[in-house]
This record gives sequence, structure tokens and C-alpha cells, in this order.
Amino acid sequence: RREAPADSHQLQHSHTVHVSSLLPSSVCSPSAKALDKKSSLQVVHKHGPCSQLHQDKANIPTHAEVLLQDEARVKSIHSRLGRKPGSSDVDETDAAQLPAKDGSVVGSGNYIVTVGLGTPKKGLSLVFDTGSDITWTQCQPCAKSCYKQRDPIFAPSQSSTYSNISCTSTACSSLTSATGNSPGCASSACVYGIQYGDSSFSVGFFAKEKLTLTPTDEFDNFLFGCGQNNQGLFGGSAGLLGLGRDQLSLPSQTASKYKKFFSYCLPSSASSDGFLAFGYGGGVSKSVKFTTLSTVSQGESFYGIDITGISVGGQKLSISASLFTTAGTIIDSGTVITRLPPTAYAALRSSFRQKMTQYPRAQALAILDTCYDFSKYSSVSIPKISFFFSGGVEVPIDAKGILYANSISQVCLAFAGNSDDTD
Amino acid sequence: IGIVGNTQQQTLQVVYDGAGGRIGFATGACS
Repeated sequence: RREAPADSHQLQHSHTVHVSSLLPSSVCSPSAKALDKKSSLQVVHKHGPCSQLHQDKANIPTHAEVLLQDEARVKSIHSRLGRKPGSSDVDETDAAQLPAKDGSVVGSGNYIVTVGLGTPKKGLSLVFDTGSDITWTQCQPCAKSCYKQRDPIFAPSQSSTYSNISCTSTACSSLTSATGNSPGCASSACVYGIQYGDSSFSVGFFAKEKLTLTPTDEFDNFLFGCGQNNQGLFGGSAGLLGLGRDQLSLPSQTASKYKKFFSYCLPSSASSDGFLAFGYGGGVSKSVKFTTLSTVSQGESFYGIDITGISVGGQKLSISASLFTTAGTIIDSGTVITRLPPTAYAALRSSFRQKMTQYPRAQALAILDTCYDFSKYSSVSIPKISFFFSGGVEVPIDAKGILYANSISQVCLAFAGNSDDTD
Repeated sequence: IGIVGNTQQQTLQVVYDGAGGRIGFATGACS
């Protein structure tokens, strides 16, 4: 097997990647360092060996399926930005027949944290998602439908701190902005509904309950969805933890303690772990560089950021900053592959390909069109990529974030383009 | 709209300061 050639220029502007490191191990190797364990939750990849859900191997999607589901998530984000809030009402009958066009977001390349709900508390593995707001879990008696999950399904009747929210409350009304759907009402109880771009959905009672994030951090009267009709690609998780910017999101509901401040490290591979930490005391690196949050029109609950440029192999791409501001950009923990305006992606791809001509190309993988066969190499050299954000913040992307490996013979540039520069 | 996905966020500490209206990135902080 060949090794990547190295000279001083390459060392400065490229990553040397051991090909064997591109695929996750079959055993869990925890490595995350949360600076303050008290306010931190462990983060694991939903389908990796560090996750309890991993034991259900029969339901692990292929990489091609992950990428197709990721495309559904991106389409649903675009759809959500292009419609008026509350443009559809929640109805359980309708929910089962939702077309894959509307609603919020889900996806399959997601990360899991375990929180406690109820009194006595029950542990629930939830997908954590900065791209949505409402937190929900499947609830007994699953009046209409529950998918298979790893944890026991939450039973409100066995908790002393559970109660439904009234239809006439302001909390019920606030579901419209959090879910994009007007709430329903059943026997005076508020009914929420959230649907996803891949036709997954959850409908149930909007309720309040004690939420336990860490042994020391408990929150009474946390508003959440108690799902009675849940269907879709949730992969054995018990539901979603909404970390968006809406008033019903977890950061907003816990703002009195955490001041809407949280951070995370995602695992660098599916066989490793990361953390999700809340509050200033959660531990933030001294080397952190901040850029200003921006607001996305018709998508106020998303975290908007302003990209000003991209460099590949130390060379700034000759694309106008206005290309990025035309459509805007968000950061999302639930989308797998970064999407760029097509003109920006074309420039990135062209530069990357020029710097990778020594490696044989491989077949495209779903939305990833620039793939290589590394099977004859023990290590490879790939160009470094940096994002530049407003305020002059340069963020170098780790080698793990540049490539997406289906197998050693099919390793792809992990970026994709939107269909239109104005998307 | 463009989206920065989770593949590109690996090994970065991503810091959300909703009250301060800013978002931060730190390299080398995760392991």
C-alpha cells in the first residue's frame, strides 16, 4: 500500500489521513472531555457502538440511505422557510398521510443524549437537534401508534409530576411557532403535532413534567410533547430534544439557569463519544472564536451564521461574500452534510479535485459527487478546508469533516450544493 | 439556504450563546 507523499507545502496546507481511520471501529472508545461534568451529557452517534440503540443492528441504515434521508431533511428545512407559520392545522388523521413536503426536520445521521423525565425519573435517549424546537417523547398508552424504541416508553400515569396543558393556555398557542402547526384540542387538553420532511411525525398531548438533565440540574414544569401517534425514521430513539431558538425550545425553557448558553462536541467517529454541556459553567475552551448569530427570514428559530468565504488547500476561493448572504446559512446538528450555494460548491469541488488528481476516482454516493478509491493507500493527503465567518473568524474543518467514507474504496468529499444560489 | 452540517462540526466545540447573540467555534477542545 502506498503512503501519501509529503513536502513542506503539503504539510502546511493538507491533512495526512490514515485510511484505516476513515471507518469507525466496531467497539466504543470514549474520548470526550467535558470540562465540567456536572452540567454535561454524553453525546453518542445513534447507530455507533457507544449507543444503546446500536444493538438493534437490523435497523441501521446504509450510508446511501443516511444521505437520502439527509436530503429529505434539507428539503424540509427549505420548505419550512418558504411557508407561513401555522399554515396547517394538526389532525391525527391528516398526520398519517402527510406528503414529504412540509414541516420541520428529522434525518438519520443524528446524535443521542440521555435525559431523565418524570417522578421517579425515567431515562430517555433523545436525538438532540439544534434545527427544531419542541422536545417530545413517545408516551403510553400510544393511543394510535408508537414505533419501536430502545428505552421503555414513558408512562405519564406512573409519574407524580405530569400534567396536560389546557387548550386555552398561552403555552398551547405558542406551539404554532415551535412546530409550524396550529395546535389541536381534545377534551380540553392541548394537542401538538410536528411532521417531518420524510413523512415522519409525532402527534400527542402537550404536557408539562419534571426534566432532569444532570443529577444536579432539574427543571419542573418543562413543556414537552407526549406522543400518542408517532411514526417514522427515529431509529430506536425515544424522541427529540429541541435545541432551537423558539420560546418552547430547551434553551429557552431553561434560560433562567443556563442563559440560553450551551455547547457541544460531536463524536469524531461513530465509535467515539462527545458531550452536550449547558450554561457558562459547562466549560468552554479558551480558544473559542465567536461570530455573530444572524436571523433567518421566516426561520427565526434557526441559528443563522454568516459565511464570508471558504479556502481549500490554503487558497481562498474566488467567490463573492454576497453569494452567501443572498440565501443565508444556518448551523444544524441534525443535518449530516453541509449544503452550499451551487456556485460556491462548484468552486470548492473544482479546487478539491485539482488537488486530488493523484488519487483514482470512485462512483458517486447519493448526493456526494466527488469520491475516491483509497484501497491501494495506507495514508492519503487531502487539502485543508477552512470556513470564514463574519468578524474574521476562520474555522478550519477537521479532516474527519472533509471526507465521508462509505468504504475505503468509496470515500467522498463531504459537501453538497443546493439547487439554486437563492435557496 | 446554506446549512453547516454535523459532519463538518466534528472535533469542533460549538458554543451557542443565545443571550449574547453569538456562536463560537474552538478547535482541539473535544478530546
